[in-house]
Amino acid sequence: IIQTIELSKSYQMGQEIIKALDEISLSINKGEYVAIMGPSGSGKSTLMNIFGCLDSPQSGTYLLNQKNVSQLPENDLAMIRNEEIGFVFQTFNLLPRISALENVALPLIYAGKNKKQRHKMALNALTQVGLANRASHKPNELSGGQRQRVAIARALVNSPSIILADEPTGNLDTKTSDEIMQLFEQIHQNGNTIVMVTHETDIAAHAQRVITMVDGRISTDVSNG
Amino acid sequence: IIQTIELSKSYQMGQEIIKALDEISLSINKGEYVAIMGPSGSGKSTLMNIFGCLDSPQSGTYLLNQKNVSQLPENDLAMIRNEEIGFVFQTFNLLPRISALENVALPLIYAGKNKKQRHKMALNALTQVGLANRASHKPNELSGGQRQRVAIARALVNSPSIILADEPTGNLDTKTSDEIMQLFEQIHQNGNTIVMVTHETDIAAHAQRVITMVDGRISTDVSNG
Ligand SMILES: Nc1ncnc2c1ncn2[C@@H]1O[C@H](COP(=O)(O)OP(=O)(O)OP(=O)(O)O)[C@@H](O)[C@H]1O
Ligand SMILES: Nc1ncnc2c1ncn2[C@@H]1O[C@H](COP(=O)(O)OP(=O)(O)OP(=O)(O)O)[C@@H](O)[C@H]1O
Ligand SMILES: [Mg+2]
Ligand SMILES: [Mg+2]
Repeated sequence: IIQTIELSKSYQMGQEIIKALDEISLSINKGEYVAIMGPSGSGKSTLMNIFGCLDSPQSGTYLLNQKNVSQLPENDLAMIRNEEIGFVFQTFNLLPRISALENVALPLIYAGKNKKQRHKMALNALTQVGLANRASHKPNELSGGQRQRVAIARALVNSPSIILADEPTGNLDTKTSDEIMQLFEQIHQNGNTIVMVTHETDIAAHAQRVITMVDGRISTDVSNG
Repeated sequence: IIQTIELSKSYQMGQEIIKALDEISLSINKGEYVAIMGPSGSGKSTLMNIFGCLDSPQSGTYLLNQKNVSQLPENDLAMIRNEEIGFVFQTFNLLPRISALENVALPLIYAGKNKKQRHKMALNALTQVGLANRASHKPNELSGGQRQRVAIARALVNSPSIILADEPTGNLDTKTSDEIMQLFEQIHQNGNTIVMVTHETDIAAHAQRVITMVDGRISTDVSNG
């Protein structure tokens, strides 16, 4: 479902060239649950942004459902981002001036749902992450872990078949983390694909396959069956 | 050095009253290294913001170095925040339009250091968190864990005697976390006071005392000598 062929991305800072991604080739099949680990700055978020069609590589190919993403028109890309992919950002990226419920409902506006449907589906997603009682709070009226969970609910609300989660439990206590892991487990058992960046081995243990990155390259790729 | 007497803080949301802090009484002595743990939404960041003189309680008393903070004039508070306390925010709070080096140097402007001193001290702090080679990057040109480390460097640059760190390793891999813990250990051995919110027991194990909060109250308070 996700395939990269010699994917590279560099940034130029004055005289220096930073290789964020260095010829990455990997394949992820439909229905897999993959964890990505690696040191700070090793390229994990950069790779996730390319998977999520939020950024494009400098060289190499990215195939999503066997289609070359760089050759798709913007309308197709927008639809893929809205209907097929749910993205949990490392820094949440919630809109500050609207409530948690409205933030979660945002993808449903693009999906053409009416107001009543949006309210129902958004409240359902918030309930799944334990935040039905915070629906009317704006992001600055929520704790760090609550904002993180609103970002997770927003990624799930349109029932996408691919979940891309960048450090989804970085701000959560053990009990709340377990609840999110159970939710992801359920989504995975429904046949969906999950790619999750995490720095915690306990969290990575929920996945079937762990890829580690170092300096923009893949260092190890281990499936535990 | 830090003492609270029946500290309370509530938020009113429509008809509902949310007790973020519910009559918290505790004392932290000079030179202690304390970890604060607890579920998402239990009041940890709210308590830390009051410790850091960034927020005020609704009722109860906060004594910092035996002075009642609520009775101090704003100038005194600003000086305390700048010289005595180093605060690492859960959401980093870096200024987006200036570089990592300039972000770290910011507290030194208030402290009256000249340009040459600021550059030297800021570069030193960045080196301590492993980011000397990212000094010229703006926050959006940094990874999540790099931004977190810039926030840590900024908190340390003025050598404050009290470090308040809210989830300082939430976005860091194990190796980088260990480096930050060694840095904190050094700061603690120099006689400074550290209060650190964390959701990871491995990180809390570096402290001498662990306080857990539940629903705005202190649930357990254990010193391991
Ligand atoms: N401005 C506000 N208005 C209303 N409620 C608020 C506001 N700020 C915080 N809260 C609520 O107060 C409670 C405590 O928040 P706090 O940020 O202190 O939690 P926390 O323990 O730091 O959580 P986390 O581990 O998720 O970071 C939360 O339930 C939150 O929803
Ligand atoms: N716009 C940019 N300009 C220059 N360098 C950049 C830019 N964006 C990212 N980088 C660099 O690219 C590298 C990879 O960044 P990336 O965010 O993918 O790391 P990461 O593995 O997600 O790290 P973390 O675990 O800290 O979140 C980092 O060293 C970072 O400094
Ligand atoms: Mg990242
Ligand atoms: Mg918090």
